[in-house]
Amino acid sequence: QEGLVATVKEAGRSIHEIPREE
Amino acid sequence: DGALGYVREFTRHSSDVLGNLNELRLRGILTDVTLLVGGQPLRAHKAVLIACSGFFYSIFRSRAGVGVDVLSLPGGPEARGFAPLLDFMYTSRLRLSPATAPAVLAAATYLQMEHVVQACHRFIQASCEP
Repeated sequence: QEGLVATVKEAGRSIHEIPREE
Repeated sequence: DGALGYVREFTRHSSDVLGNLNELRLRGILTDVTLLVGGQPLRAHKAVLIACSGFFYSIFRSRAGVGVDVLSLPGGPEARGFAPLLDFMYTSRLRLSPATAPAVLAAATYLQMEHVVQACHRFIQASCEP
């Protein structure tokens, strides 16, 4: 159907992790 | 004095902050870079881009990146693959369809957004299954 949107939840990390200052 | 401390955690805070940042983007408030994607100008906040993309992290964290306020991405992603990623950065929601998924995958690869790349692969794989 046009316009039907199924939402799938992603529980994992979504973006990179900026390294903590050494 | 060793008194027991209390912390009130506002569990919606991170999504509320992101929602406000998206409103600032849509209204052009404090946006500090124009991205030329497929010739289409897209305004954004460097801080959000750098937080979400390894590619932008490597560009804007350098001293040379500080002065950049217009960035064209020659040979880079096409707008129909990039725009859903910019919306994802500001909303946590990635809009995919069988028609757009390959372009979004190419853009996410270019922007070094590995977790989104994996999600695109899962979506394309699922779309192929009967």
